[in-house]
Amino acid sequence: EKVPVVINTWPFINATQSAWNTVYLKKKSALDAVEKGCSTCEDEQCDGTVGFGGSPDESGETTLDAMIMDGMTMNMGAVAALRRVKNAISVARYVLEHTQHSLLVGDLATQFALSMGFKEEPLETNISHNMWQNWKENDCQPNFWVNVKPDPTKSCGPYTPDTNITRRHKNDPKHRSIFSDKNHD
Amino acid sequence: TIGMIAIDTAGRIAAGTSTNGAKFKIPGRVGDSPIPGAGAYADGSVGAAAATGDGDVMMRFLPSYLAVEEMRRGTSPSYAGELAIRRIVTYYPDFVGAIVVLRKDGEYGAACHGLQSFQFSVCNSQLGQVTVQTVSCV
Repeated sequence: EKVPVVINTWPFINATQSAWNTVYLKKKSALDAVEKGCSTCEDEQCDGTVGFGGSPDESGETTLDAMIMDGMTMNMGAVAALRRVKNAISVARYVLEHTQHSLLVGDLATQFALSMGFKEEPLETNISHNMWQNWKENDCQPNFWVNVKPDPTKSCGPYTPDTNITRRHKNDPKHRSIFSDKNHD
Repeated sequence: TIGMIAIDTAGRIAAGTSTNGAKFKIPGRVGDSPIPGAGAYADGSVGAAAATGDGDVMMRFLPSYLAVEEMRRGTSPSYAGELAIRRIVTYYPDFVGAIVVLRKDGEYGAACHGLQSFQFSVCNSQLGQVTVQTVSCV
């Protein structure tokens, strides 16, 4: 009774339910279940951390990363920094099923998706735009820059390398995580 | 991010992830999610795992791969996840992240660090419905 089973990170109940329906009620494969479950989250923009309209970058753009892996064949497909296509996990499935590659990135991943019949559309929404605008108005805090000037903990860019910081300090492994249950990979 | 792992009625195992990444990342930045062994990993002879959290750190330790390999050595899913998380914390004490781990017989577990607790969703015939479970962090 422990198999079949679906598990996912975070309390994304609808994603788990659609994966379970796929693998249990429809008797489809684990691969189908994973694609369906992740697609559900992309459509529902789970927590703002999945799919379009969330996690804008410093330029305000939303890009998507996804991966799907078949544990029986060790075949996989993935896309990273996918631009202007909403269905990231399904594009990853196409990489798995229609190429011998593992990972396609950026605009060229978008070109692949379009050639496979996916639709090109903006991934930004009013919500992601406002989030980005608020971040800019808050002096671009927090951000991921270190050892640059102007001081990235106080100011927006553009940044240049701060040559006054010694190499020893630059290699300091201390790490300040700005991730949380609402901001994560 | 969602990281998902599944076993179907034929015993086939799969894993996947989907994310829009970190808020206000430097353009071009990619996290752990699309990297096999980091965001997720599946090996039909052992099981699968999926991780979530600080992808810039996780991709340096391949926690999903490590958890599966620990299970290959006989470790339980829960402890395999804990070992994968502890490996990261050794170097990054402020690390924020979590992992779900699934063995091929359907046994599962989870571990986390840097959160108050970690919630994940699971469904099998025994549970009968989608259930949100919570683990305390190491």
